[in-house]
Amino acid sequence: PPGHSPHSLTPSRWALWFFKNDRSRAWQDNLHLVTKVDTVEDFWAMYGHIQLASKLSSGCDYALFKDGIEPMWEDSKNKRGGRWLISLAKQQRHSELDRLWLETLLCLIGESFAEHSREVCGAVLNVRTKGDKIAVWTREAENQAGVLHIGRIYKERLGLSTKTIIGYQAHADTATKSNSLAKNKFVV
Amino acid sequence: GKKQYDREFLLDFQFMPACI
Repeated sequence: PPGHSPHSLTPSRWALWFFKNDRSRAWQDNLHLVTKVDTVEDFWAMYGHIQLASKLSSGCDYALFKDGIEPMWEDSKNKRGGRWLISLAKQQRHSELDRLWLETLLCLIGESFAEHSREVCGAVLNVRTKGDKIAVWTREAENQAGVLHIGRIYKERLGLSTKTIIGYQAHADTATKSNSLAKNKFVV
Repeated sequence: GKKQYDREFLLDFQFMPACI
């Protein structure tokens, strides 16, 4: 069994953010920092205390980001980056969402992308009536080798079939178009 | 240093009681 001393998530401390849609307030006022974790033990304590993704109301988001990076395009560590986007069908909320989101979190805290893990900024979950979304955000959309490595590992870890195609979109493109129209810069 | 944890290792901790 694992030992008793805490297992550090070196080099990263991770911050969990929660967004609850309240149209009477500005977007940033709806974004709340929940907690920061820097050990495996703290991560599970946090995970055990928050609602499962599938239990959140529509319009809510979770985001897990490296400490010091805010979960928004405007952050200097995000603005040149982009995201690997997983769009789920409505019925997958009950069958798949919790597993896929947990797997995403484990990819992040486990630094699963080898040396390219430093390119990862965080991950975002959007719970939406029209279909939930999960995305892994990376720092530099022009880093083709890093982005593709992360995409391939991520797709494999999610257990997606080879027939399923996932796309990477630069935030700069997403910001100027509606999500469904932003073009894929890379696919795996 | 950099630490990489595989998913099975991380999952082993999920239901461990917090021990002080």
